[in-house]
Amino acid sequence: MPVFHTKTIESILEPVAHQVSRLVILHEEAEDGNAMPNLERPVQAVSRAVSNLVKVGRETINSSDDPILRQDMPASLVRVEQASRLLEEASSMLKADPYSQPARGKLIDGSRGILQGTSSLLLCFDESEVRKIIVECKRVLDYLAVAEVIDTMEDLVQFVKDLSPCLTKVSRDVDAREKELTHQVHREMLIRCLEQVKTLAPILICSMKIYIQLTSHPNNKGSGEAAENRNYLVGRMGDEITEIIRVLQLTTYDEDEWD
Amino acid sequence: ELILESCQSIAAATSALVKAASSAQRELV
Repeated sequence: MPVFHTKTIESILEPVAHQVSRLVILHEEAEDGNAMPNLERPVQAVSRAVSNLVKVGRETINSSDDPILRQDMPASLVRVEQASRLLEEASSMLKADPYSQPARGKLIDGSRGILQGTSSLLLCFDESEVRKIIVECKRVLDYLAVAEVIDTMEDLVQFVKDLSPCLTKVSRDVDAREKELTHQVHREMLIRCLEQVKTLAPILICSMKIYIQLTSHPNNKGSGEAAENRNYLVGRMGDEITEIIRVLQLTTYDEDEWD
Repeated sequence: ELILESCQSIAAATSALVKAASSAQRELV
């Protein structure tokens, strides 16, 4: 089971997670009783990278129109900054005493903190990207809701003009997202739903056209059945889009749901 | 994109730091 739910997050965090685990194991096996080397330079490199992230993070927060990102991201930045300070303290303490146990503790806590803070920041950013796709999905749902009141060909033409770019964007974004996921089950669900949406869209338009043609005919025969068929297709498409929204929000941390 | 690049830099720097710390220990074990 993958630990990180996207390939981007996995590629960034997995190597460092592996290194931190190794250090923790060494510490727990009490194999870290030897003198520590001078870690001043690598710690400075981490501090510089953290300062840069804090700067970029604040710019992202200030320029974002996503209130959840604006609310959640600062805590991740604080977490990373605190961890960086722990590493700086560990480095100074180890310079004075290369055998210092409290310094080793700070080194481990700091490294873990960097990992956790970076992970939480990446998740926060990723969730915000997912919300952008969900906004587009909800726009499709809004268009589907008006399908039932369209009863002229002019309105149908406008409906198709409005819906098509929106559906294209959803299709492109969900397709890209599916390729990003590490969880095979979630990927397959998105692929299946998207295929259904692509299949149903032209059938829905066709059913709307049939309904309009039948209602405009003097005897109006069969329009009730046509309306039912159209409504059924609206419902089916809506269900698939709603399922896409649900799956987009799943992470590998939601595994209990699949047990 | 900048966020991802910045996180990548932190991860690489932290990885190098932790590697330096743990390698030094292993050498003498």
